[in-house]
Amino acid sequence: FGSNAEIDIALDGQASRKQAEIKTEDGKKEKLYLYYDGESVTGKVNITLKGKKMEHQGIKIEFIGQIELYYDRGNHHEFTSLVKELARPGELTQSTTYDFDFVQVEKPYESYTGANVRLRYFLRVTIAKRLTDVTREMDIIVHTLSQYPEMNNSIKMEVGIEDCLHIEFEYNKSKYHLKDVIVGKIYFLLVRIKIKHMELAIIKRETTGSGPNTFNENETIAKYEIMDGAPVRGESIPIRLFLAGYDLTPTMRDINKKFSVRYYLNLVLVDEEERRYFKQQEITLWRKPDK
Amino acid sequence: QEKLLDEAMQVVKVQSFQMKRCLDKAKLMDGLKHASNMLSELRTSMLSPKSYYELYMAICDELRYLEQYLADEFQKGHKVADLYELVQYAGNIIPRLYLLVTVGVVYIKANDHNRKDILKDLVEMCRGVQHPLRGLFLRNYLLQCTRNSLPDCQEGEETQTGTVKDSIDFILLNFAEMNKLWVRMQHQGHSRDREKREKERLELRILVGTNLVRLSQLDTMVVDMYKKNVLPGVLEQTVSCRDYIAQEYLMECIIQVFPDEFHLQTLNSFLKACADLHKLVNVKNIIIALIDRLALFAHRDDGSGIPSDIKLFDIFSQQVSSVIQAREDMPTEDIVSLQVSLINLALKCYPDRVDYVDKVLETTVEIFNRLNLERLESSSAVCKELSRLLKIPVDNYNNLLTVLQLKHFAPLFEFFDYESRKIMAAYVINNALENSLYIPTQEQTDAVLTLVAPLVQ
Amino acid sequence: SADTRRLNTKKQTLDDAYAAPA
Repeated sequence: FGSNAEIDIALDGQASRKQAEIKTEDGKKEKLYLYYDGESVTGKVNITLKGKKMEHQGIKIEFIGQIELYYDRGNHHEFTSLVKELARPGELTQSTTYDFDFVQVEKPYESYTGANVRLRYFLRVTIAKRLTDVTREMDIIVHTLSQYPEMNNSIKMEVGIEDCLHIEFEYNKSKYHLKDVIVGKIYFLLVRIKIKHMELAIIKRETTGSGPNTFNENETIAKYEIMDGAPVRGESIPIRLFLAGYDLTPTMRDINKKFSVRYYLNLVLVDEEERRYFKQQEITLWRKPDK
Repeated sequence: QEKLLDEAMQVVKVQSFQMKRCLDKAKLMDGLKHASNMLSELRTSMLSPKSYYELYMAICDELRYLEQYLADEFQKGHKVADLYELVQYAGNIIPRLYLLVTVGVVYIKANDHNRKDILKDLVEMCRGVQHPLRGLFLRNYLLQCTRNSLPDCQEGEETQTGTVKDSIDFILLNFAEMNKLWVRMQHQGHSRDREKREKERLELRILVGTNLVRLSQLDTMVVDMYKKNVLPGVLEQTVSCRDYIAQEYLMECIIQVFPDEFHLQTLNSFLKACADLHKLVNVKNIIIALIDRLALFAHRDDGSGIPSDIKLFDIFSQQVSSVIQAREDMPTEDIVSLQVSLINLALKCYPDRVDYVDKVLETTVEIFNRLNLERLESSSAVCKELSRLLKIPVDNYNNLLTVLQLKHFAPLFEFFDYESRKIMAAYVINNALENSLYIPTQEQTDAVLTLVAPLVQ
Repeated sequence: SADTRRLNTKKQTLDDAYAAPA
């Protein structure tokens, strides 16, 4: 048998590369190195021998982008898979460092950890051995950036329940970047119920599966009180909601035909008897490049 | 209430202590979190207005510490980037807006930002609180915090900070919203609690009135601006609210708070508004208060007196007539009370104008005829007021012959019943005797004896 | 920085402002 080795992956430019946070499956947060689509992923693989020598069947490094559905753990859906051979089968007699270089790698989707699905990018080094391979994985985060949309209409609508409550709501845009501000107003056309308060909720809907096996997981990311008390007709209530205060991701539509993450603004009016009147409206979230 | 208030005060005590501790350690975000927790006590619906006021005052004291801390930090150059934005992350609107006002005022005082934009933003964002009690106190907080920060320079000297016109707009908007919330309080709760609600509303009136006080404290507001921008705005809200508690208080507040020089230039507008007030408003007291005030002003040693171009008596006489005509339900004794005030005004401000005095008496005769009054009972309020009215020229001139020159003095006697005519007759005779009046002609003798017929016939 | 200016609003009429809740 060959003796064990320790694998360590060091990315080029680590000292100056930005890190970003992402939730882990157990809800904690971890910081990983941040990459963008088209960037090369380069670095070094350090193999530290524990013993005097180690026989191996080959050493390789892979760059993988994959989607994991939690209800189907056995199947990982790889949408990106690149391999570099670092060493042909042989014997390592000392600790060795190998350079690797994945040039201009396509990273079409943003990294995501959700309630039922996870999309991750990682490097995996494998020392193939006769019995048990030695592997080491290193996750990175990928952010997908967008430019300001050419068309960004406001959302303006009148909704109501006949003879009961009529409002006109307006949000200044339909597409918001993650550090944007939702500026809007609610205008009361008819008020014949005793309103206690009004709030704007940001709902995240994660959709996995397809057809009859579609599963939606809704999460209320934010509840923002925009009105306290009961207005009368003609009242205009201002909305100013800073998205930077919340843990949001860009909208992800039908990612690799496996899942979607969409966001909705839910305007909720609550009356004195805790009855809730609501109007949901989808918004698109996108990630703006940093300055 | 005591228990609820105590519990709330405990929370305030604990959170404010934590807030100060964090601020002392320069942990601003933590300090703001504790401030927000403290302010959450003002979200309560359980406290009466009185108790809420006590809680509010205690919290304001603590917020002053936060304001001072932030101002000091800004002074030292330790500006927290985007603090105005950061405080708006708070999920509940009450803590959020109190913090926004606090930070906004710090920004204004630091002179870093456009003052009028911040003031406008603060007064508009407060619309989110539509609950009458909570909204009133929030806007009061806004008013108190900004009292030394309102732009107070004329147009033309305009800088980034704004002009007095911006301050007027700010205060008028705040006043309109506060009056609206205050008036809306009458509709809260069960109809059986109406009296209790009215009492509570009266306790809160000063919150609304403070807006008018703030307007009056603008040094560069000249009378033209008051006439064109301020009074019309205030009167519009006062008349439109159609609430007698608000109207009575606000009209009196206007009189007390603004200088007499302003009142002199706006009499027509003010008095026209009196005609449109709710029928339960004691308009008589409002007008009398104004007349008395201006009469005093006319006689001030250090004052310039009534400007000659302002025909004070004419204006009042005309407008009071309009008010009386417009208010069909006005008790007759109140109408006569108004005439009493007018006659006093005439005698104080225009002592040589006997015709003014007679005009008042003539108006009274016309009113009585219009109301088809014949004989006034001695015990009636109208009779008492009429007696008061007629004694004034007697006491002022101390000359019955001058009094008799008032063409409408004697006709008013005819409205008294026998008892009152007798008493008035004795009154004028006593006055003549006290003043050793000499009646030189037969016609004058006839006139006197006709006047005092109850004593003669 | 993002534009946070409030949207323009319609002015409430005085009748509506002071009307009893419907």
